[in-house]
Amino acid sequence: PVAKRAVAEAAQHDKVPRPVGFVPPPPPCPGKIRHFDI
Amino acid sequence: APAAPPPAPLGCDDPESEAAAEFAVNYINGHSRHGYKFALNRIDNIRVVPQGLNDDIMYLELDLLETTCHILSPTPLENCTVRSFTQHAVEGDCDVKLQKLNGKLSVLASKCHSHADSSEDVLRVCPDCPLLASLNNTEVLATVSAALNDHNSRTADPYLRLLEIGRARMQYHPVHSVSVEFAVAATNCSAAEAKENAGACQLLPEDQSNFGFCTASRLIHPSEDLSVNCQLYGHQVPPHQLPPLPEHSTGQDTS
Repeated sequence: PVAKRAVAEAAQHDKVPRPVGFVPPPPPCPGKIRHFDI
Repeated sequence: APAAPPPAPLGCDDPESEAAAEFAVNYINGHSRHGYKFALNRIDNIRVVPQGLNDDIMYLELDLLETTCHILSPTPLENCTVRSFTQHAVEGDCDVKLQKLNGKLSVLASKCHSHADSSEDVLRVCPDCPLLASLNNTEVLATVSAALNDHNSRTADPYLRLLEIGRARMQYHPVHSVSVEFAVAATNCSAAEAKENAGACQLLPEDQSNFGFCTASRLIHPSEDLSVNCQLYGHQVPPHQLPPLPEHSTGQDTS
């Protein structure tokens, strides 16, 4: 019988180890501020 | 074979987004007849809806800032200074729908609203800065009228008529002063003719129009003083047929 692994456990195992110093890309929006924000 | 992954959503700082935003800002400035030119401050959001091969609909949310160039000024937008925070900045929020067909952009719809920064924000940074005043404030109207009369009484140039008041700021401390900016147009009268009968002076027809811009500062207390500076742009061929300017409109929204 196939036993369904607990999600947390599966997530733990499936989580791809991130390299040290990994910086997630900035969100695509909103974009940069060209002058100042009011 | 696995389906091709969907294209990554456009980022707000991607070159394609910036090109669309620049196109949209030029369209907005080119189709406005009131107030000032606006410059892009930030692309808040972009959404692309493919319609077919090389045919996309783009929805842009833009954050603009007012510049010091009146909308009738021939100065290119890139040479227009964005009004600083302490000059009581005005922000424009625009939603624009564009079509990109075979790489060519066109604006299908645009809606903008402008609003000034809050007085609290300005005073927090600059306690003595003048603040924007209502364009129909009696002291503002009196200052514009005095400034235009003063210019017309001193100049050998054509007699100028008021087109619209662009902005006005008032200060009560440490002195009581009013500063105004307004758009003007040359009439078919010389200043001397206008002294005879100003009512007969008409704005020049569109093909000879000569618009200009005046700034004036009036000290009210502790003493009275008035300084005026008017510049005419010279005749410009309108970029495309625009609705005629109402006589004394001071509309602020473009839509």
